[in-house]
Amino acid sequence: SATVFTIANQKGGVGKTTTAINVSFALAEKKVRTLLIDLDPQANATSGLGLEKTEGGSLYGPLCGEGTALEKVQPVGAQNGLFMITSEVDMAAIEIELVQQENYLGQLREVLAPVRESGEFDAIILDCPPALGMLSMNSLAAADYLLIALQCEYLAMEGLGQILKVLEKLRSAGVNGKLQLGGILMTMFDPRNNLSHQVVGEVRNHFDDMVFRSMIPRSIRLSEAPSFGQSIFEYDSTSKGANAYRYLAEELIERFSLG
Amino acid sequence: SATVFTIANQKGGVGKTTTAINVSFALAEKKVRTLLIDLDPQANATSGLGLEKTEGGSLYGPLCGEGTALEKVQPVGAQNGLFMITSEVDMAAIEIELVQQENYLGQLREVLAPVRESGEFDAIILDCPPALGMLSMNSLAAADYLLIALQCEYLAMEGLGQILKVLEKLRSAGVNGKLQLGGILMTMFDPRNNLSHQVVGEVRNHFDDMVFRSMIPRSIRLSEAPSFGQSIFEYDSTSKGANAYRYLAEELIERFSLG
Ligand SMILES: Nc1ncnc2c1ncn2[C@@H]1O[C@H](COP(=O)(O)OP(=O)(O)OP(=O)(O)O)[C@@H](O)[C@H]1O
Ligand SMILES: Nc1ncnc2c1ncn2[C@@H]1O[C@H](COP(=O)(O)OP(=O)(O)OP(=O)(O)O)[C@@H](O)[C@H]1O
Ligand SMILES: [Mg+2]
Ligand SMILES: [Mg+2]
Repeated sequence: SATVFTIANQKGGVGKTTTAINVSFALAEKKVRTLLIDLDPQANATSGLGLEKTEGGSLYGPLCGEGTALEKVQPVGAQNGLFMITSEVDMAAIEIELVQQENYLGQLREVLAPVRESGEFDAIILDCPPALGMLSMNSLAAADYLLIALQCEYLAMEGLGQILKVLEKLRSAGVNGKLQLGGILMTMFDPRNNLSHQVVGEVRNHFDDMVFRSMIPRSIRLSEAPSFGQSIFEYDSTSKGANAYRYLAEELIERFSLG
Repeated sequence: SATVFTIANQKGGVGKTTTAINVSFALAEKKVRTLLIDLDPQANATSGLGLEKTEGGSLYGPLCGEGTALEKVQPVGAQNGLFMITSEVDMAAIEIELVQQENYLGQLREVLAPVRESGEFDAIILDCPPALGMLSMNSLAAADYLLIALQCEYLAMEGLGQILKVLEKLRSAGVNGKLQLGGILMTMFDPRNNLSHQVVGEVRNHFDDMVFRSMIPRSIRLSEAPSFGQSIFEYDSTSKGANAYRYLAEELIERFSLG
């Protein structure tokens, strides 16, 4: 059965989508069969990989009981072994739909169960919107591991406690007893900036080896790639950003025995 | 009666809070009596100005019908004429509370009416979370003008159409017939980065003079200030970031006859 990772953080603009796109691509490059699911109504992971935000292509239907997740899976042409379920604007309405359902925290878990057990994927990566609303909560209830993308900025550290509290609550309430913190990824690290070093120092002091060794540098090439609908590997395969995400993929493979 | 501005954008990390804090401070510096309201459960505007996230200090109670907004107003010691209503983690629960109320889009408007008409403020600035959920929708229903903070990055442009559609819907549905786009503020502009210039060019082509002349430069000083609980004016008053926000305050005063 596939290992499910959710990349969540209610703080906005911390590199969740950039990480979801590029770590999925890097895992597939290393022969880990990977499914990336875009749960954000903004659909940045969808357009960032050059796919269309097709109406009816997202998990909106399956989460309302219409259709299955497996039928929404499409290959990402640019990389063998990489598949995707895209998002669409309608996903924004799911927050209201889910609240009214019986088992409102477990809908995504139920919808993904056949996909996990299909044997087609080794890893499933969930990209979340910047909130702890129904979509993010559902993703935490469906995941084995939470990966926190943490920008090397002061304001980003403030929210860390909150998402860890939510993780603890979901675990202790029995919503998802298996859920664990998979690790904290430091993003947009700028070696010329004191604040960056201070934030990394503080986070490593607190969380020790829960912090991935790989740090993602602030790099203009990473922010340019999505405008071409490409991962960093297609856009600039030898850049610092590409190597950092390859290194992260290796850490995930090792830490969680993927593939 | 005070003019109400909401700083909203579902895209995360685009500089909403940094703008809310610093434009409020700059307006007060220019003798515009200003009230800043933190509607984000992350409470970054609260901690960014060095205030406590006091339990019961937010609009959570008033939005549930307990207490009034006026009693939550507190002065920001560092600047005469600047006041604030802080946020707290409980604000996250308001999304669920509001959906169950009768007039769920109009709650904030109702709660703020006595504050607007109190004669104590010339401008009210609302800082929103990165989502188009109940809090942001309520803020759009309560506002006279929407100010969109737009990061000079490709992914940030993607969501622009969505929030403008929401504005149109709220106006045409009669939820808030007065609501207008006040302007688009380009943030984190980096003159050394081609992408920054391209994004600004595209946005100005499309939106012409709806784009403020003032652009906020990417500046490390702006990201350091909140770690000291200070606005840029207390932290580094002669910096590029401080001057850009002063210039923006002047544009707002001129465009909307504030003060
Ligand atoms: N390492 C990096 N270096 C430079 N820019 C980056 C880096 N990672 C991401 N970016 C850029 O920063 C912005 C925010 O990143 P991204 O959209 O991935 O964050 P997010 O957490 O998914 O945002 P949201 O909260 O809106 O979902 C984007 O414009 C992206 O291109
Ligand atoms: N002009 C700037 N130059 C450099 N850094 C900036 C600038 N404006 C904001 N920042 C930093 O970028 C990060 C995102 O900014 P901010 O938190 O204000 O955005 P936001 O839109 O309010 O985020 P959220 O969507 O989470 O509410 C913060 O760490 C902030 O300190
Ligand atoms: Mg994202
Ligand atoms: Mg903010």
